[in-house]
Amino acid sequence: IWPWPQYIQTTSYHYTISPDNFKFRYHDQSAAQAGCSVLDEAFRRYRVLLFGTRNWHHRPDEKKH
Amino acid sequence: VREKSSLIVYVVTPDCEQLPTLESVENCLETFSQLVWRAPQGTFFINKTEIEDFPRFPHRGLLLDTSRHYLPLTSILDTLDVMAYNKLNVFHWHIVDDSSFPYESFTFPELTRKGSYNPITHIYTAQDVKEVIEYARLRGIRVLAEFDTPGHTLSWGPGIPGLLTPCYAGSQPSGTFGPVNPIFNDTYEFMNTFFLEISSVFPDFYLHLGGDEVDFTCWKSNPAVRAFMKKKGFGEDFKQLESYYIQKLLDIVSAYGKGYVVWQEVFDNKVKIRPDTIVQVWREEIPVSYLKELKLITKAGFRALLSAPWYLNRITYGPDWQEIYMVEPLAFEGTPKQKELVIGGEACMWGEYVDSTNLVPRLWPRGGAVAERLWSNQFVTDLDFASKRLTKFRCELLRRGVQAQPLSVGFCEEEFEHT
Repeated sequence: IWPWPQYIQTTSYHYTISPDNFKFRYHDQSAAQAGCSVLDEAFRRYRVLLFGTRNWHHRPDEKKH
Repeated sequence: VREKSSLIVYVVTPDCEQLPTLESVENCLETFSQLVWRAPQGTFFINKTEIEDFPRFPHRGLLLDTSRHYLPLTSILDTLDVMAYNKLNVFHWHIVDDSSFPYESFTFPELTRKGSYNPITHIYTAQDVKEVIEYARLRGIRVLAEFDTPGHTLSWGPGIPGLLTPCYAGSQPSGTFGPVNPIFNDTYEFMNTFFLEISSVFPDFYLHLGGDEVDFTCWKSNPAVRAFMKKKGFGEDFKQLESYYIQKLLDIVSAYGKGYVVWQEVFDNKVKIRPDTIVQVWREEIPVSYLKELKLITKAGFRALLSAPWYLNRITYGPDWQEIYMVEPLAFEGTPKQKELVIGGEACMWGEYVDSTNLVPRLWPRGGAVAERLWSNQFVTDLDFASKRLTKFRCELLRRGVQAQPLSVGFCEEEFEHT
């Protein structure tokens, strides 16, 4: 991670993330909710940064060389 | 392996449409995005991780000079993206200087028409400025505009005749011009109107008013200026004349409800400034070392910003990011209260030898060294650890389309995706 956080503890236990199913969500009690431009836009940008713009509904190995 | 299908965001304050301020509480998705990794088969993973994070300094800036070489709007927007990846939160827009005046003023359009490299192509329109401010806002970045005076103003001269001081050779005007002419009321009337516009166009509470490297030789040569000095009782001390000008300018800007940042000379020359002024340290050794300067500024009770060791436009052969990284902004003798007055710093990219062709590789990942110094806690100083992470981060920047330069020998998997 860059820049290094104030506190971080990571484990080897890991989860998969499927671009098809993954969603950014607002907590029910969050002061900001859907329609908050800063966060809505950030969710959109970071989805692209994480998974790119390809259509993940296709099987990921379909176009592998 | 179980699947995670959402990132739930809980925001404490509802200010979605507001602009970020120096006091904003920060958080972002950047950390999360860096935790996600991809196996060679293409599956995405995230390790179970606990993080608590907040910045060490609230002002983590990047100064871009868009006057010595014009930077296209796209270069500025792309830079804002990479700033966000590095958690830099202030874009110090050094928008005009001696060389050109690309800011298109609606009150004084002649400034741009006669002062920019090209009044059609090499300018920033009102729409451009709005776009930069909004693009920055959406990334949690403040835009701190700098209109440096009374020095560094040669490009202002053609658009506003009479604004600059005519220099003399003996008893005759030499045909050249020096700093803003501080002896006429017209000068302050112009500044009053101009900064009314600037205060409304740039919404951040702070404006950067410069105040550095004022050339006294032209003022000294001008008989009217000398007569004014005599009348005011300044003797031969041109620092007092500079103070007179800056003081009037600061009064103008304060009247519009703005705070200001100034270069260290304003403090060095003992100009009377408001207690909430931020003083930016840019000189490494003169008049004193930058750490001593920080000590003096904070001892006088002013907040300070550090830039002196972070001029990224300077290049050396080898891993110069390490020197940048190892700077400790609080390594001066002072009380804890003094140290609290150092609110951060800025990496600087001056434009003499930098334009859109070399901006990105010169800025990144070296700018990241400044970013981590200003974000992470003071004990994060291990160069080997930093080197491994910064090398990897550079590869992540490549993956995101940023042509960041290598730190040393090596390779990135991501390079293959781009070829």
